[in-house]
Amino acid sequence: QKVVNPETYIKHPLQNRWALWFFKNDCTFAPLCVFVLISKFDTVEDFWALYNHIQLSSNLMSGCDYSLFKDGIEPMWEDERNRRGGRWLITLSKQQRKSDLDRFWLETLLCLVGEAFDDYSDDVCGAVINVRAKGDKIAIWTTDYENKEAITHIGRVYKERLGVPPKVIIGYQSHADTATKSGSTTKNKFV
Amino acid sequence: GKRQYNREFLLGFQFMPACI
Repeated sequence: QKVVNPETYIKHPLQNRWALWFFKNDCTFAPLCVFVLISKFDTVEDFWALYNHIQLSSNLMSGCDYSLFKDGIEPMWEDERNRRGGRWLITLSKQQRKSDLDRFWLETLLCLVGEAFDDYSDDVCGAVINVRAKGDKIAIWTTDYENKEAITHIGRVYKERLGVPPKVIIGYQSHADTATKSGSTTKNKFV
Repeated sequence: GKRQYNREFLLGFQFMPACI
């Protein structure tokens, strides 16, 4: 009898189970304007099975979001794990939708499912992509805006993985500040 | 330890035939 290498039939488990959510922001009937859970996965193979069968972000209509969060964390500020958290925010110009959006989002997903932030990956709650006519955004959400060590480590690794030039500054903002901001910009807690 | 996968490892599985 032939012995088959287990590598060829056992799926590769991820550290976490993840849930991919979809949100459409411009629906005409507000109560139906909700997050829709697309699917959950906890192996490398199932991640790709999902990723390969959904629309690229650049093909979504304006007003749509994808959110990838650890299973059990809802993709909103109000969730217990997000309430005292914040996000590393990447803002993209309109031109970058063609050149960078899909590439940045995939890289973000790979950082999350691959646990790229070492022990600080425990601070990661998820990531969100907002597709908007005025400019797209991608963010990694972490659980505690006071955990400077985790936030700065995650920010450094993330910036490097995206290939953002050192001279470009990215900011980390608490959800509390974003929720209560008066103008269009939120002050950065870390850069 | 954590189950960490680097980007090259993950990308290597993108077009693998699906496990059933």
